[in-house]
Amino acid sequence: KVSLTASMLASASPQAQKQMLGEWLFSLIQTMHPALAGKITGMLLEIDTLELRHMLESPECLHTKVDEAIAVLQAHQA
Amino acid sequence: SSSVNWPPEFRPGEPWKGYPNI
Repeated sequence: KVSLTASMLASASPQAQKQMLGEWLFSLIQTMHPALAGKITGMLLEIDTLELRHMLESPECLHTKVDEAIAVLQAHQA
Repeated sequence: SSSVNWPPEFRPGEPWKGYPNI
């Protein structure tokens, strides 16, 4: 599991922040939806970095966004 | 259709290039 903290993000460039958030999101989503983890992570990285940082501290918010992303992805693929 | 490739897939360990301008 990837460990990520707000202080780690605060010291990184915007692009590096996206990368770190991507690695973190992927590691979490992979445990829930292994087959879709890459695509879902790609979708969630469209979200503003500030909101992603909020999700870092709010598992409930994260799960809501993951569920939304899956619904959008399935609708897109249908 | 360009939508076929959406969304870009994140691959751990590889540089994320989905949204270079963000």
